[in-house]
Amino acid sequence: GCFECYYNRPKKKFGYDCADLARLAAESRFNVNEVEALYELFKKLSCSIIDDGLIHKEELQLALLQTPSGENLFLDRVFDLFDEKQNGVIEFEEFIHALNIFHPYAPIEDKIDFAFRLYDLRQTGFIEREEVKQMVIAILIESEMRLSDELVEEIIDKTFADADADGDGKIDKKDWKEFVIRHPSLLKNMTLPYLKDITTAFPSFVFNTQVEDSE
Amino acid sequence: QPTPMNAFELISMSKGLNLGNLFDE
Repeated sequence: GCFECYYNRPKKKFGYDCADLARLAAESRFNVNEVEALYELFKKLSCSIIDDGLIHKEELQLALLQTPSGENLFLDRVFDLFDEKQNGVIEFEEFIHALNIFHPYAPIEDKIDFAFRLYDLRQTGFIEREEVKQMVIAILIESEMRLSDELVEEIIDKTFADADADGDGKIDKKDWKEFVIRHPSLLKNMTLPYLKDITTAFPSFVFNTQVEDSE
Repeated sequence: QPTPMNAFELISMSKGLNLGNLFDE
């Protein structure tokens, strides 16, 4: 339980009380202590540039790419999918909802679906060849790899020959599901082993609880 | 010339998609 909970006090503007944390735990694979530990992580991320209790794109970018500036197609997609309300910031609830999908015990269906939505850049319900090319070019630029256009086309041809089972030139959800089940390594980044023992990774919430109690 | 990688294997290498970095202290 969390009767000694740090958050068991009047709600602040972006604060969460015990009931909120219990609800988030009930809605996810995390228990209340884990939600508290993730709140520590959230606070750290959400005050790294703008200290307003919300994760801005620059803050996510700083955490993932170690630089707040510059364009990154993939970071934009991740941010958009985390930002359920599409209001340009990630709230704690949204953070929990998204990380829940990355839990080692989350259903594979959820991971498959999230990855599909990530790669369906234009959100048409299909991963199209043009989108794949755009993403391949983006990763080559990001990793400073040089491949000839010919080789890029060859990689995409080969990928579509494998993934586009119905041969209509685009990857639909069914194609995608069958494809990633044949190539499970493609979902590797959809699981974060850290989430299994997040309270060990972020034990500072316990310390915070004690600080609050002694006041 | 080596066999080209799967496009999604390449794509999934992006740092922007590797959320494990959120947990780096």
